[in-house]
Amino acid sequence: ARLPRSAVLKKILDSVKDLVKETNWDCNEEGMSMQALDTGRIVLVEVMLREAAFESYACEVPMTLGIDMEPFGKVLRCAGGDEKVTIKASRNDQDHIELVFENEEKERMSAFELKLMDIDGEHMAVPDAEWGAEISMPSSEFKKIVMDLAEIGSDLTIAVSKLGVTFTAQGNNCKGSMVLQPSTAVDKKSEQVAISFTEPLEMTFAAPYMKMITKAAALSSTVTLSLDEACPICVRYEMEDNAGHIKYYLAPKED
Amino acid sequence: KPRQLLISRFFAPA
Repeated sequence: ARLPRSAVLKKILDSVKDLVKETNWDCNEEGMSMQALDTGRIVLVEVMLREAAFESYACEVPMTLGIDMEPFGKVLRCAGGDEKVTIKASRNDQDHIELVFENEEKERMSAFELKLMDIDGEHMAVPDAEWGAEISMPSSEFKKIVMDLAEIGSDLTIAVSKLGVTFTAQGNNCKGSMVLQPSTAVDKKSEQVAISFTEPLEMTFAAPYMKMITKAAALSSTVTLSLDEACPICVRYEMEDNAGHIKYYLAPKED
Repeated sequence: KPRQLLISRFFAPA
């Protein structure tokens, strides 16, 4: 698998490393994907890197690569953001993968080997829910709201009604709420706030987890929040050019 | 204080 720039892979790693310590990457002709629970079993993370993300991609036989995210991150940090990354996994020798970083002028090339692990990852079946509410908004705006309100209180309540979407945090000595209306003024798609809902709903989540989730803002300029009563929220970052996505399912808090 | 629920309450192993 060859990526034109290591930046995408670095951002993906940064988006999951606080939540997932080790995980299986499933490789098949469609691309590379992973699904993992955080240690607290409160968030399910799904990453999909489609063939479209790669400069070249070939997968003769489906393979599962057990990867420890810590050393993987250390190796990736050795790659310049603009350097080409080639990941090779041999079917005959499945105890490691090779990573090669090359910069454009090829005046520099670095090669790494990463030992693979045997991880008995249980896959969770995520039902295709029809959502009671969906919000799409700039990922940077969602990140700022979450980071700001997480300072106010550890519980983040998200309410969707005809007023728009209201984010509320409650602490011991302060409380804050921010209301977003669907934006029709701005024309740039990536700046718009769109809200659709079938019935009003209000749910509460752990702000520290939502903070970790917003790190994926580096991957996509927009984020989609999908909510349904008594269901984990799905926070989805779609990468452009159908390159793939990262989805977080965060379990709610019970009233 | 609202109680944190776990993912396994909503999603079953595949």
